[in-house]
Amino acid sequence: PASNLGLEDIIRKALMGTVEE
Amino acid sequence: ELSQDQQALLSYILEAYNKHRIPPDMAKKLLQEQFSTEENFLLLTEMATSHVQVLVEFTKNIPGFQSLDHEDQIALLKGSAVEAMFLRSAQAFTRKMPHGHTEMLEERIRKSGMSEKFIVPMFNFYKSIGGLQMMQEEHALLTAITILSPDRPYIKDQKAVELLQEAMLEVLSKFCKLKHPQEPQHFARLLGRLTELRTLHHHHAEMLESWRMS
Repeated sequence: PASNLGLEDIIRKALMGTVEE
Repeated sequence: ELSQDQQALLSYILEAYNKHRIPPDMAKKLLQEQFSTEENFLLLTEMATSHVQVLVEFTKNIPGFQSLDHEDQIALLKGSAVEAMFLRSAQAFTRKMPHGHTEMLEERIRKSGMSEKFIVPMFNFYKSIGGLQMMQEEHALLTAITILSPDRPYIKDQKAVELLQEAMLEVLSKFCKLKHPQEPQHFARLLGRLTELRTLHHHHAEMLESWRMS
């Protein structure tokens, strides 16, 4: 789950536009 | 008065800010049945993750942001995420909520395992934001200004960030003069909240550190 990701991972993923996954 | 470009910038930021919110399903979870301390903690963590995703989507829409160096974009978001979240939650807290909801949210936060030492300043901040009766435009601009702080760690091209932030500050300053002609201090008060946010950010880092230790 996303809650296991660090802040930077969440930001990088969201910046790449993979939020909807 | 706002120039045409500034008006366009403001409308654009406002639209992005309104469009990117925490999904209602997620927000609703907070108001459902009581959870244990651990479940509360997990729920707030899930909220925070969603909050960061929403924040990134908003930030991508700040004119000029995507033209910044990619690693600088990450450094800006990393450095400001916590402050932007406090700002957004302050807005949620000060908005008029159905009877009993504010109390329930407060209760959930109090029962998430955070110490009073961190909770008290947070609620004080929420109150200080509430006292300003900010307009949606002001929330959107202040959030953008928080994100575009050139002094965050690891920023390589500070000048480029500064230019973007200055443009926002100029719009906010003019907007405050236009909308609050009776309150010449309004703009300064809004900027004062940025200092408070830095303090909360500092508390938050301390709190994370103490969690890691335990």
